[in-house]
Amino acid sequence: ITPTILVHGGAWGIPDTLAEASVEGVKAAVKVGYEVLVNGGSAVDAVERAVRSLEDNPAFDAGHGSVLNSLKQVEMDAVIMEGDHLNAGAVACVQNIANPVSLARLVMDKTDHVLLVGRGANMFATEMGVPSVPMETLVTPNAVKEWEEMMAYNQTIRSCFKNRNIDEAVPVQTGHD
Amino acid sequence: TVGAVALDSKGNVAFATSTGGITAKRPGRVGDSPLIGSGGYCDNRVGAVSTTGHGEAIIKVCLAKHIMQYMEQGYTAQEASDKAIQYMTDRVQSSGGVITLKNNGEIGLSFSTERMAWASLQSNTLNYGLNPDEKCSEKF
Repeated sequence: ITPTILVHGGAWGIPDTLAEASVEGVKAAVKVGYEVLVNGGSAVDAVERAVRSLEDNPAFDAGHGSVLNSLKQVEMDAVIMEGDHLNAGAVACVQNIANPVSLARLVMDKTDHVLLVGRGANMFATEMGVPSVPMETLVTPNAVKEWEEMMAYNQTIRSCFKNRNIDEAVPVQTGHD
Repeated sequence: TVGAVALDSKGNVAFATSTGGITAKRPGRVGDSPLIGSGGYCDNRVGAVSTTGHGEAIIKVCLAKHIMQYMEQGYTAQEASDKAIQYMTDRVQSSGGVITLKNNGEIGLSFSTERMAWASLQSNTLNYGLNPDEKCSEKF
């Protein structure tokens, strides 16, 4: 069996300004994961290490570089799964965690559950001794710029509806995860 | 969104996916990424998949499990990836991307977006790309 690893850094209209950083980032991450495999490590260790590398890279919108929600806060989701016994762990809407994939790994390894969300996920992180990091350390200038542009767009849409006396829900999100 | 799939020397597969979501999303909104079968799936009997793209659409078509089922039917990793992405386009008119690894080491990747950053490493050969049909190679 030939050890193999494959990574992605997201599928969307990656701008030219992020193109080189995105390519270099996935190349670095795949090498990190491959080192684990060729040194006898498991597939699940390899994918965790590779995704941690991507989460640590501000070119990608996971971990450091995460986008901001409408409250200008970071909420992150992550999952990990192994194919032998189909064990899996996941977290959603978790905050102040540098590497959500490793918290998902703890859900898989240390609980009987598959998915923990929000406050419960953060309480579990505390219970497991996972350090809490200030939200500001996860936010990049690019994420703030995108948020400001999106909120301005939403405000424009809201004004259009108001001027037409139409009481309709405002689209608060567009684009891709 | 970022993700990885891997096959180790013992024949075990795994996947992981992580995301910050969508800019200005509604607080509490969860996309496909942490949902088994949507944001990814793996089974030693078949292979492993990690997905990215429009979360709500990916959830509706259970994109990762969809690819697994195609591979169980005998399609290659690439065929399964292409068919599932096309299905999502046809059925819910949305776009995304996937990386797929069959349990025999066969690799597949597909995306209907403008770009997807990806890289693979197998037998000390590093392949990577960003644009459609782009594949660069170097020795590791």
